[in-house]
Amino acid sequence: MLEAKFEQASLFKRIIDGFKDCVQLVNFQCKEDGIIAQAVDDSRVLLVSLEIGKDAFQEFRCDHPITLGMDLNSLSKILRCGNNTDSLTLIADDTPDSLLLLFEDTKRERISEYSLKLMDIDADFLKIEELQYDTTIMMPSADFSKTVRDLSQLSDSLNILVTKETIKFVTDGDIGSGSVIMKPFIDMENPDESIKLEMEQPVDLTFGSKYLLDIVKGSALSNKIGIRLSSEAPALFQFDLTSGFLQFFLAPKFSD
Amino acid sequence: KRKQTTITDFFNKS
Repeated sequence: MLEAKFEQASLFKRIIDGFKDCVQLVNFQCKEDGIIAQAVDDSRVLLVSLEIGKDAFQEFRCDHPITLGMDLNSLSKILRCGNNTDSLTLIADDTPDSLLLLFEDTKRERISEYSLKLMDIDADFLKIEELQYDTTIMMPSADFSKTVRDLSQLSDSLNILVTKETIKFVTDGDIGSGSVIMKPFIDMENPDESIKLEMEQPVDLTFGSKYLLDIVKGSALSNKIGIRLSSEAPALFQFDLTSGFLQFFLAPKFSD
Repeated sequence: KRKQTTITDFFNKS
């Protein structure tokens, strides 16, 4: 039996909205310590890895491990039916055919109940190696989001270059070119506005703009984004939850 | 010209 209660439905909505546009069919694995999910987009360039720890829930109980195979388009339709401030409880039995979603507005004593049919999804679970990264950046997710949205208009590729003191985003397309340069700094009054850079090795990496545009949709989950880059592995873009995270692993483009 | 790699070039099935 699974009973997982979010204090506010908006948290689960923001999580699902953060990756529903790049993957559609996802297995959510529920265990006693929380819910995890992993999915790769159709082009196999972007891997989404989600972990919602039990502490992110107001109440969490899962007696036996169960897998909930869901179509995120269908799940989204149901999530839109609840109000953001409603609590949301996910309920499933040990061998579920469907997931019960219970929205409760405690002030008005209003309860809405939806049932989502589950699917058998045949998806590989990839083993994500503990990677060594050359560079780690922590920056406001809104800044990263704006930079990606702005530069992506010019080209289908976006270049990220990091040297000791500088993070540079560069694009070069048919209509012109653009670059945004940022330096690390500490904002004492608003620590979330700070840009932190830890660099072991300089990096010069190119990514597909369309995938970065998918990744920035996770920005509603956290004010900050962690970006970890390596010359020889997929980049990791991470939004932290109060307990858990939404991670995107993005395979780079290499010179032929 | 740059070639797009895939996730499966880097990660294996568990």
